[in-house]
Amino acid sequence: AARPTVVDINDLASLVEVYKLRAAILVEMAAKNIQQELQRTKNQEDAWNNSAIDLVRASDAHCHYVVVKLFTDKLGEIGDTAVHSVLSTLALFYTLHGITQNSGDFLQAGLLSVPQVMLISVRIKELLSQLRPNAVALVDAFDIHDKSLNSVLGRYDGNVYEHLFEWARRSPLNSTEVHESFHKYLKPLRSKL
Amino acid sequence: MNPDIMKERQNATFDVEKLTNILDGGPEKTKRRREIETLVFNDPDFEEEDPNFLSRSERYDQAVRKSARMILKMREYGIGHPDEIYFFKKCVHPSRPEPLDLHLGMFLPTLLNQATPEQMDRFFMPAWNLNIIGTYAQTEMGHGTHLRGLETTATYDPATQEFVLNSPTFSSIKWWPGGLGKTSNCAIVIAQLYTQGNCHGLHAFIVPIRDFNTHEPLPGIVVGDIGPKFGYSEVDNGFLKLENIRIPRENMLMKHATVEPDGTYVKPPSSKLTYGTMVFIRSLIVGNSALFLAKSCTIAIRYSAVRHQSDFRPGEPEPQILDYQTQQYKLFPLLAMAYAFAFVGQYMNDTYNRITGDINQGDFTEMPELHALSAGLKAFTTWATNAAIEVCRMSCGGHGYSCSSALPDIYVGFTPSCTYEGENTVMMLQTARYLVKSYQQVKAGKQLSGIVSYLNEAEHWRVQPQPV
Repeated sequence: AARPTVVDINDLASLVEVYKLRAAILVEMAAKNIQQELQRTKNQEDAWNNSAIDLVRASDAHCHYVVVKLFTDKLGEIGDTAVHSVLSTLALFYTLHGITQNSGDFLQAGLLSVPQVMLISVRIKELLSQLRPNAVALVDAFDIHDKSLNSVLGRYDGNVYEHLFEWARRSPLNSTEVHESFHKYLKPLRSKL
Repeated sequence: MNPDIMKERQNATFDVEKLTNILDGGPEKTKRRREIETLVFNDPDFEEEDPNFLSRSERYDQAVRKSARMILKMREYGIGHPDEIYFFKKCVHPSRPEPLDLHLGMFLPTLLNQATPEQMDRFFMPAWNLNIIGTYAQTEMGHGTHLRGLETTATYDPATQEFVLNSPTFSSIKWWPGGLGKTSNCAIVIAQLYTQGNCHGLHAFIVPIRDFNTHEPLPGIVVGDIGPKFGYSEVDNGFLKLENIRIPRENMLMKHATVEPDGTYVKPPSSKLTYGTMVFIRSLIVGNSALFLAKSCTIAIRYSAVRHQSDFRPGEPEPQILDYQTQQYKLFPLLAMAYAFAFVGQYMNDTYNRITGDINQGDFTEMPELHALSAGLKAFTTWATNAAIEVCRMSCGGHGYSCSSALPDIYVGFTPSCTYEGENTVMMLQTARYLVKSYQQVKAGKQLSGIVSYLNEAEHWRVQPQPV
């Protein structure tokens, strides 16, 4: 019962389908593993425990599928062309990056071939360049107020270094020019050496 | 404005405001969020000492002060919608928990979901007015995620129509609930119910732990703070030992299961209803993952646009580190993940509200799926976010190590979510149990609906790789 997958690495719907198949196959593998263990151990609890690594892997694949599916579904709700374009790039990037991080699953299941995985790595590099001009705008869109972020490095105005210095000056260790530990420990030590 | 970051904004190809509206759920919500931010951030009552320069006790003290002001201000401004309360709180205590988190986020919702109308009359308004400050005491020193292993007992005494609560062992001492140590005077205690000689599993009981006037611990109650933690300095996570504590029969939350005055037990329509509050929190955690990841990415990417380092070609100016492919490869997957999780968070919020509505109408059909989905996505998103925050910190070089970057605080503020409300591996196994059960149902000829409906296609999974 062979059903070939048509994987277009630029087509999100096709990639979501591949994630779905990966999840389904890993669930099936885990379920079959439990059955095999059950034949061996005759004990449901031991069979479950001996299959736990596969079960977590199946759950992980299921959740990953849900995430890519929901991300892709969301794109259908976005009317603005420019926003849709940048989010589509981001969704494609997320989906392809997930494949490279879990390429073993996709290859083992026969969902992708080695040349396809190599092609995906190349595509990811292209997408990095494509995303680069919008990187700051994409984090700006989270619209996290400076007071909420409370980070010198992440300030909206980017004036990092002057504020880094100002922040350091407020350290309690700077409340006196000479810390009392000098008089308590170092100075007496010096006289003993 | 730093010229590099100004240039970055000029190069953007889309309208940032429109994307913000999508993330918020509409322009009106963006507007309202900013109104709340303005209320909090321009209010001198919420000004604080930088917590990085304070001791733990000072941090707790400052957090209590701010929380007390927060309650008053929310009343003053008429902020009552759960989403707005949640957001107001996030502004007052950014990236940090606060001493009333469990009261607002678990005690009140548990009352709403599990109390009878009579119990609501008794407890809700005092809790709303902070005469009762509550927490949710579930986890024990020796048992966390495995709820059936909890050892605290509540034994019904029909002679006095009271429950007698006990912590029979050291491992049964309640351990970790936020606000339990010093802040709360009342706890919803999850305990094994015994009546007429039988154990009926876990149920929730409202247990006063401190005198409502003096705040002194009540007789038989041993309560305190569990000590410094990896982060969470603002919260008095506590311990609670119960020594023959008697509470009236009416203090068991009885919307679903009941104990009659003679001790007869009437079971709930679903055993999972006791854990409804945990499902609620797990659903929230998914959106919270997106928020913490968004914060970390904002810091790392803005800094990477400002920071210049080394040179591509000798003699040329140092480029922005965001121009290095390696830096992009570290950060852009996390940026994409932040967006993915933001949309998953929206979905979980909607799904939780929809299915909870059904449950309130007596329809429990989708509850197993909600449990499985919230458990799995909680684990998936928190694991990924936890690792991602550390990548963001490392991508800021030496300055990422400074508390001024906020990344250490974000990390220690987030990492407990991999453990609380269900340890992640156990959560994944819970989801797996649902998936395997669903798979077996398909094999038995049943058609599935919902997010696992893809398992219906079991006969068509044999696939072949395609040539490129």
